[in-house]
Amino acid sequence: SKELKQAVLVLENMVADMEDFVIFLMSYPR
Amino acid sequence: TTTKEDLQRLLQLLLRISTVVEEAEGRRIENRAMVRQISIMREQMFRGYYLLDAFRC
Repeated sequence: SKELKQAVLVLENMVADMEDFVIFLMSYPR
Repeated sequence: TTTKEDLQRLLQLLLRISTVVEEAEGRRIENRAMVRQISIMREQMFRGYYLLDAFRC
């Protein structure tokens, strides 16, 4: 459905933008 | 793409996002922008899981 495709697109974009965030995240202590 | 493929892709994306969210929750993050970003990711993740469950049912 259209709603499902829209959700996939939103998450695809989020994951694409996540790369820099993950690198930055790894610099934080546990 | 078919609905089945979309659901499969959605699941893959959710697994990836949940790994990052879980990793973020285990760290002491004080940067407000990062905390906000994690919050948005978590919200989108729950929305995605809700949709996944709804379509599976």
